[in-house]
Amino acid sequence: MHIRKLEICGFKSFPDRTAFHFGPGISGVVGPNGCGKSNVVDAVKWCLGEQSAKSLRGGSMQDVIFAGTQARTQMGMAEVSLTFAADGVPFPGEFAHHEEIRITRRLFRDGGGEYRINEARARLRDVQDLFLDTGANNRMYSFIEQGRIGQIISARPEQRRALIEEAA
Amino acid sequence: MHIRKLEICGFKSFPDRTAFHFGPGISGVVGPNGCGKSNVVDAVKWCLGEQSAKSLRGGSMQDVIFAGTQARTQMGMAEVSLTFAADGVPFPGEFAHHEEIRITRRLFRDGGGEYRINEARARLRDVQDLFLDTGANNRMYSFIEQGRIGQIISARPEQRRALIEEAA
Amino acid sequence: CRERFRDTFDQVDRNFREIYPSLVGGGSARLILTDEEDLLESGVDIMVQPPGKKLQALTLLSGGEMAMTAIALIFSLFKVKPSPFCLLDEVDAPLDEGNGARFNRTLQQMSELSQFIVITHNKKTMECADTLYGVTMAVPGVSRLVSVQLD
Amino acid sequence: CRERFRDTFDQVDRNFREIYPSLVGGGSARLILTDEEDLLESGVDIMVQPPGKKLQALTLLSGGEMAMTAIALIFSLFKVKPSPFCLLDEVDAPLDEGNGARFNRTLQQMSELSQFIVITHNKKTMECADTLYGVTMAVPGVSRLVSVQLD
Ligand SMILES: Nc1ncnc2c1ncn2[C@@H]1O[C@H](COP(=O)(O)OP(=O)(O)OP(=O)(O)O)[C@@H](O)[C@H]1O
Ligand SMILES: Nc1ncnc2c1ncn2[C@@H]1O[C@H](COP(=O)(O)OP(=O)(O)OP(=O)(O)O)[C@@H](O)[C@H]1O
Ligand SMILES: [Mg+2]
Ligand SMILES: [Mg+2]
Repeated sequence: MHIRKLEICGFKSFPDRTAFHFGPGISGVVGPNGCGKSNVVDAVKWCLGEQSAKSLRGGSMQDVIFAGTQARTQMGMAEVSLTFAADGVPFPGEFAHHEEIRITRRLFRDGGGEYRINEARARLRDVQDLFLDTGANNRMYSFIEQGRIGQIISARPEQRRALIEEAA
Repeated sequence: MHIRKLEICGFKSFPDRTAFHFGPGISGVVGPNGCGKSNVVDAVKWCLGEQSAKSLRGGSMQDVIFAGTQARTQMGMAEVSLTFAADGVPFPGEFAHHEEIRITRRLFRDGGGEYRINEARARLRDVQDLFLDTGANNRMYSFIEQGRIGQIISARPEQRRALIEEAA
Repeated sequence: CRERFRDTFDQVDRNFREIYPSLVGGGSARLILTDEEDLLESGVDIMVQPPGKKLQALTLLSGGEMAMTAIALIFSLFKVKPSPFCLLDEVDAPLDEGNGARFNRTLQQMSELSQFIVITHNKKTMECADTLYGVTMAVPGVSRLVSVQLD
Repeated sequence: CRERFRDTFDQVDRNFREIYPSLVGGGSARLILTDEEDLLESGVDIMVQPPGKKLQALTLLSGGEMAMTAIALIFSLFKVKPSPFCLLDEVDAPLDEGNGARFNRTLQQMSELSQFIVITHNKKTMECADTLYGVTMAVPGVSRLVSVQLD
C-alpha cells in the first residue's frame, strides 16, 4: 500500500485545508525554517493514532490544534485524513475488496475526538488493525524524526533489539 | 587574548604533527565527513584540561591517543599545544609581561600525563588559573559541540541558570 | 520467539554488511548480539569500520559517519520487512557531498520497495525526488502548499 | 551572590531581546526567571515568538527556529562577558538560506569581540570566514591540514 493523499485542516500550522497528493517513489518536502515541513510528519503520525503528545513535540494533545497567529484566531478542531491505495496488497478484514481506504482523525478543543475509516466511526484499535501485517504503524523505522537519526547509534543495545523485533 | 597556534600530534586522527595558525576574527574549518574537524575542537578542549572522556566522545581518556589505522600502527602518546597571544590583555600572575604563552598537555598510553606552560612542568590547576578572569576555560559558551546547540533549548531552567552564572 | 528473532537478526545483519559499504563507499559493518546465549533478552550492538580506519567505539564516530551508519541500519531493516511508507526528516543534514550523493543513490534503490517522503534543505536530495512539495508561510504562521521549480 | 546574578541576568536579557529579532528577521524573545522571589535558586526560561507567530512552547519550535534561538542566547551571553575564543561545530546545519545569511552577518559582528573558529559544511558560511583551514584524510584515518580555495 502507499499514501495517495494527505489532508490537513486545523492541525498545527495548517489552519486551511491542505491536500498533498503523494505518489509511490520519492516525494521531497521543502521550504524555509519553521514553514511546517515537520508538522506534515506529525500529521501522518497523529492520523495513524499517535498517543504521545511528547512525540508530537507538544505538552498536551491539545497542542496539535491550530493555536492562531498574531493576525488570526485559533481554531476549535484539528483534522487529518490519510487516503491509502491498496496497490495490489489487499487491505485486511472487511476492507479486502477496497482499492483505497480513507482514515480520518479529529480532535476538538473541548477534548473530544474521533476516528473514522471511510466515513464510518471507528476506534483507535480499528485503525491500528489495518496495519498489523504491513507494520505501517510501527513507529520505529517508518518515521525518522528531525534530529533523531543519531539515536540509533547512541541507543542502548536493548533498545536496538526492539528495531529487530519490529522487523520480525 | 586569542589563539595564535594549535599544534596536534598523536591526538585522535592526527598522528603527524599538524599546526593551525589561527588569526583573530573568523576561522572556518572545513572538510568531508570523518576527516577530523570535530577532533580539532576536542584537541582545544583537551589541551585546556578537559577531565571528562565522555565529553571528548571517548570511553576512557586513553581513547584520545592515535589508535592506528588499517595501514598504520597506534602511537604511544598524544600531545596538544596551544599558543595564546596576550592581545593587549596581560596574562595573570607571573606571565603578566609575556606577549604569548604556550600550553602543552601530554598523555601516555601507560596512563602517565603532564601539563607544561612555556616548557615548564605545571599542574592542571595552573592551566585553569590562566583563564580565571577571561573565562576562556568556561565550557558552557566557549564550545558548542556538534549537535549540542539544541540542548540550550531542551535544557531544564536550572541548567540554563548555569549559563547566566558563567557570564557573571 | 527465539527462532524468529534469530532469523530476523541474521537477515538484517546480512543486509547491513552489504548496505553499509555500498552507502559509505567502502569499509565494513556488522551487527552482533550482546548475549548469544540468551536470545530472548540479548541486546544488539553495532561494529563499524569506516573505509581504511580501525574498528572503534561508536561514540568516536563523526557526526556524518554516525548518520550514515544509522541510515544503513534503517535500510537493512527495510529490506527485511518494508513498511509501506517511510518519512525521513532531514536525515541528510550532517552529510558531505560524497555521502549525500551515495545516500541519494541508495534511497532511489530503496524507493522500489516503499514510498519515501523526505524532508530536506539539500538541493542534491531535491534533484533525486520524483515530486517536490513546497511548504511556505507567505502569511506568517499559516502553512500552505505551493508547487516547486528547481533551477 | 544575588545582586550579581540579577544584574547579569538583566544584561543577558537585554541583549537577547535585541539580538533575537535582528538574527531571525523579526519577532521577539526574552528571558524570564522561573522564581523572581528566590534569586539564588531560580531557573531561567525562554519566551520566544518567531515573526508573525504566537508565543508558544519551546518544544513546538522547528529545528531551525530552535537553533536560531539558541544562537541568539549564546551571542547574548557573549556580549556580556566575551570568552577569548569560541568554537562552533556545525551550528548552521539546520538553517535555511535566509537564517544562514543572517547568522553569518551576526557572526561577523560578534567576531569583533572574540575569535571564532567555526566548523561548517555550508558554502555561504565559508565565504564569510577570514581564513579557511581544510582538513582531509587523503590517507584514510590520518588527518592533515591543506589550504583551501573557494571557487
Ligand atoms: N498548534 C499550532 N498552532 C499554530 N502553529 C503551530 C502549532 N504547532 C506548531 N506550530 C508552529 O509550527 C512551526 C514549526 O513547524 P515545523 O516544525 O514543521 O517547521 P519546519 O518546516 O520543519 O522547519 P525546520 O526546517 O526549521 O525544521 C513553529 O513555528 C510552531 O510555532
Ligand atoms: N584515537 C583515535 N585514533 C584514530 N582515529 C580516531 C581516534 N579518535 C577518533 N578517531 C577518528 O576520527 C574520526 C572522527 O573525526 P571527527 O569527528 O573530527 O570528524 P568530522 O570531520 O567532524 O566529521 P563530520 O563532518 O562528519 O562531523 C572518526 O573516524 C574516528 O574513528
Ligand atoms: Mg523541521
Ligand atoms: Mg564533526
